[in-house]
Amino acid sequence: MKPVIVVHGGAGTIVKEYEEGYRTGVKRAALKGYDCLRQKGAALTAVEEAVVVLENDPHFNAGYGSVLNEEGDVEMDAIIMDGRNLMSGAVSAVRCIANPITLARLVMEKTDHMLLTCKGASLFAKAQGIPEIPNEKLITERSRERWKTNLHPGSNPVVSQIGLG
Amino acid sequence: TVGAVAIDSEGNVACATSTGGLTNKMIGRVGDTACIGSGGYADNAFGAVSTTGHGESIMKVTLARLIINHMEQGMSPEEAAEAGLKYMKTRVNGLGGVIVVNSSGDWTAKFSTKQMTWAAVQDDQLQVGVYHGE
Repeated sequence: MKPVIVVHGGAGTIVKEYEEGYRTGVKRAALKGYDCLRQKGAALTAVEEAVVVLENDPHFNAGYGSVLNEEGDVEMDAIIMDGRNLMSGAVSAVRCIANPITLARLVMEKTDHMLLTCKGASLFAKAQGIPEIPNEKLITERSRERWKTNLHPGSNPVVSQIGLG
Repeated sequence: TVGAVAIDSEGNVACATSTGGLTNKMIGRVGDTACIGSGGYADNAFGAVSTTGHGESIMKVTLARLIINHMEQGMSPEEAAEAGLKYMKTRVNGLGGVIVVNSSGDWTAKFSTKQMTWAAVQDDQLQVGVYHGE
């Protein structure tokens, strides 16, 4: 079988100023995953490594660069699934970690559960030795500006995102 | 939202999806990403899917599993992705995007939104796109 990897960086707003950054980001992620596959790595590891690249890239809404909730805070979700055995792991409303996808893989591999959320996910991350980082480290200036704009009277973040991801 | 699907040299497939969610979302709001069959699904028998878009709509139609179902019935990744996104648009007026690979290594990146950033590598050939037609 010839290996294949496909990645996406979301279907949200494309700011023209950053368009090249989006393209470069998904290219880097795809090549990272493909490099893993070319070295006979598992599809599961390839998709995790590709998503880690995107989570670490501030252009994308995941990990560093995540959008903010109504309180101006980051809450992140992630899922990973292995087609060999239908094993899956996920986390939701997780804070203060850089790479939720890696935590999702640990949920899959180290617990009998499919999904850990919020405080439970954080406690599990700590128990697994995942470094805790201040949530502020995940917030970009662009995310903060978007959040502030959406707080203005009359703004409607739901309407403004129609037609986007 | 970001995601990846892959098939390795052993024919195993996998998917991964990660997100910060919706801008200014309610505290505790969880969308499709963390939900199996919505944010992603992978089964060696058929393929793997990762989704992005309006999370509540994706959850209503369990978009990733829906696309897998279409491939199970014989559709190509492209046909299955188009059928899944069309169903989500007509049934719940939801928009989104998907990346799909099947168990033969055929793949697609499709979206009903205005754009979706994607990239793919097969046979050492890198492809990338943002807008329809790329």
